Amino acid sequence: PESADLRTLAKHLYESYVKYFPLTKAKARAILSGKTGDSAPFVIHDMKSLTEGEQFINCKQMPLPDQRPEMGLGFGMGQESADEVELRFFHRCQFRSAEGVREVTEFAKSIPGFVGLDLNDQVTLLKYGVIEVLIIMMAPLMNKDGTLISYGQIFMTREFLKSLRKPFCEMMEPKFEFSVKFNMLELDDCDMALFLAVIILSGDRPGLLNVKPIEDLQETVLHALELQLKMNHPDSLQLFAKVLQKMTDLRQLVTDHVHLIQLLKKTEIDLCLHPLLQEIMKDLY
Amino acid sequence: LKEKHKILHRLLQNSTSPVDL
Repeated sequence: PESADLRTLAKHLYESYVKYFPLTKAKARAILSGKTGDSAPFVIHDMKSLTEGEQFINCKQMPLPDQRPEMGLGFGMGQESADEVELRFFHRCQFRSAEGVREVTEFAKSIPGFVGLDLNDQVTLLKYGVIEVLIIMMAPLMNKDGTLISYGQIFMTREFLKSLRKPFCEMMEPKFEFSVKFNMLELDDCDMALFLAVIILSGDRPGLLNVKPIEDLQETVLHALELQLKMNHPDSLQLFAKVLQKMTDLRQLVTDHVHLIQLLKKTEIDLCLHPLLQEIMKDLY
Repeated sequence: LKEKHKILHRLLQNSTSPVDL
């Protein structure tokens, strides 16, 4: 009976994951391997294709041609400097990240017992967990050559991201290094859903008021994850331990990411951070 | 803590549409 409960929990978290995260690993891997039947993603590999990629997305979202010049979203790129294009791309990434925070919050709320926790502790768990979750969610979108962005409509090459000016060029490379290794574990979407819930329910986040109920919830999800991995990957030895070890790498990645954003705030005069991301990163590490 | 995290708090209390963000 206990195993049946754990399987029910795994199914519930998988269903929430599919409901709140629009691009699943299954879909992303299908796009990356060209098995979708739809057209291949638009490839961004240099500044010219970046501006064309913006145009590609804008045309899909705003098909009325007479609206385009007023939007100021990448037309007449001739006079625009690379710095401006990079900064605009960074702002778009921020908006997508803020939307990602909303998706992760909805997923967290669907974890049984989460909304019953002290509200301050819910805020703390999300503040410290959300960037870790977003980095894990990036892994299925990546391969060694680049990453899907814009809900899988665009593929941006790793070399192009490395060619951006400092410190933009340093932002994604550590995530690629992590993702290539993480993807070797070959987790599927159900494994991922349980792992994300384990990350969110970390009882050692600074400032938690009532740790015990969080640890109790995490323990149940950990049991569900262990059972899921044993059933789904019977030949993968020590997979449960290997997955949990990734949590240490994740904390370092988030610390480095936040330091880079703080550096950006000092060096880029025109940079405005999204208020939600500001809230999360303030006094984080 | 929730006072310093008004948007997160709002997201936890109600779902917010992408446009609001």
